[in-house]
Amino acid sequence: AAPVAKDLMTREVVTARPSDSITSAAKIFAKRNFDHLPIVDEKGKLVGIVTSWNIAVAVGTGKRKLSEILTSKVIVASENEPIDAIARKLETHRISGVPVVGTGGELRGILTSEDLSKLIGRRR
Amino acid sequence: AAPVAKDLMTREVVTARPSDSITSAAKIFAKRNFDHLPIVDEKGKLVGIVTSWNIAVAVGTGKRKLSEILTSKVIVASENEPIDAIARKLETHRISGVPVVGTGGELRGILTSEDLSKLIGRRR
Ligand SMILES: C[S@@+](CC[C@H](N)C(=O)[O-])C[C@H]1O[C@@H](n2cnc3c(N)ncnc32)[C@H](O)[C@@H]1O
Ligand SMILES: C[S@@+](CC[C@H](N)C(=O)[O-])C[C@H]1O[C@@H](n2cnc3c(N)ncnc32)[C@H](O)[C@@H]1O
Repeated sequence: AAPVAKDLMTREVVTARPSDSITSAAKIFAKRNFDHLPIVDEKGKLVGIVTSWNIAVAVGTGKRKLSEILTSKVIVASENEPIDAIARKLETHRISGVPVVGTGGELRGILTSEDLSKLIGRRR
Repeated sequence: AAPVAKDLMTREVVTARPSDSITSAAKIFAKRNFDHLPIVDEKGKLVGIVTSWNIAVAVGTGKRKLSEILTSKVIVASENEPIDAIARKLETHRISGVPVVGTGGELRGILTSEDLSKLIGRRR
């Protein structure tokens, strides 16, 4: 059968809190080679997403906290969502990654266009 | 035959100069929905690349110019390079996009993991 989100997603998701500083998120991106940071509240519930794009465009604006730049209407995928549907979702919304959530909305993983593009490398 | 870079690449590439400010690049990213900005010299020759990731990690460092944060050893693709080989190149270097260059090294286009992941959406 065609792969689904949980087959390709990264399970150890690095997250941040809305009250964290933009500088602290920049340091997380600097330490790692990724571009997506799901934002969760004190109970671990997904409340937003910040990408390196959000931080780049915040340069020179004087904004300080992640709560000022996060996108709150997060586009997500479910664990059993087929990857072709997810690829179309990324294309439609012009985004490069989605958090993967369980039936109760809890954060289970993250899947990016880089994970999907890897499959193209394995086609032949 | 399998698609090659020139079949999928974006041909109108937005570029910047090494002497441009980080803030001016942040404004380019803000206006558009992309993450990769090839850097060219006064003759149009490719001399580096800056991504939203580079700008994000520069936050709080006091750096001002793109010349201070660009990656100069640019990984590129050629116009007739098969896309599966390009996907493997992105994976190996953990990058999310490559400028596409002609035989003389001139910038012809840009191809990102988002362009490749779109193909997954069309598989069925
Ligand atoms: C349209 S994208 C383009 C740049 C980049 N490729 C990216 O995904 O951030 C930029 C905006 O999309 C938002 N975004 C990224 N992933 C998202 C997701 N899964 N759900 C909602 N918004 C998202 C970012 O927060 C940012 O405001
Ligand atoms: C390892 S990537 C990971 C973050 C992000 N996905 C990206 O591609 O920028 C971060 C570094 O790769 C560099 N980079 C991105 N595309 C590149 C390319 N085609 N050639 C060389 N370096 C590149 C960026 O300039 C940045 O310093």
